Amino acid sequence: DPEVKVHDEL
Amino acid sequence: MNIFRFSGDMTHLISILVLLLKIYATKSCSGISLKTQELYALVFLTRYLNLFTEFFSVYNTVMKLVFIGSSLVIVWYMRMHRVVKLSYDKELDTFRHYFLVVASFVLALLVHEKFTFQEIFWAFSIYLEAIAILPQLVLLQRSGNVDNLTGQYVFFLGSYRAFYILNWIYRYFTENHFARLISCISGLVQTALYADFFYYYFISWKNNKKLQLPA
Repeated sequence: DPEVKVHDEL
Repeated sequence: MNIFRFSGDMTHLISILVLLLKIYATKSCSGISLKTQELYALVFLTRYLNLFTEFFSVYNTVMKLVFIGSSLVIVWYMRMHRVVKLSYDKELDTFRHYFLVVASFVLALLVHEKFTFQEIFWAFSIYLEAIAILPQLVLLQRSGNVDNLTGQYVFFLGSYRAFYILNWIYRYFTENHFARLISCISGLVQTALYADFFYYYFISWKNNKKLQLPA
């Protein structure tokens, strides 16, 4: 999927 | 944020506090693997490269700083503190952890989300964390009896990633957020490595005996 995956987990 | 991830973060924080308590209260780091602590410091430093570039929440930023700071403080204590470093089991903590670093980095170069600097180091930190406990588990087996705080440290450290697995399952069904395969598989490997420790930890707790890992 095109949405940029961000690492919002620790 | 969900209860599983929050529980995981709190369990992780507790493991660090228990380790700091053990080192500070007993002024000893016997039974603790410096190599595992160094690997964890590397894990946090390479995972949180986005610390200053991406802001998610105060909680997220504060926890990153706490994890990076505490891991560096622990390594400093074990390497430099004039009293604590004397109790380091140098002759038992001989796991060649450089191989773990190289293997994780090579794997990160091969398997990653995107071939970018941050993504490769993120994947590296995920792979490295999965195996960072190995020197500590080997040291526990070699040092025979394990003091309570050290046992509790390893127990909480192993439990936190299990909560994260529940978090990924929860996010998959609720947010349709498919956690990265990298995190999931590494998290399963990481938790599985603790399996035999959890078994002996449970036995020692059930029989109310000192934790003994078979040599």
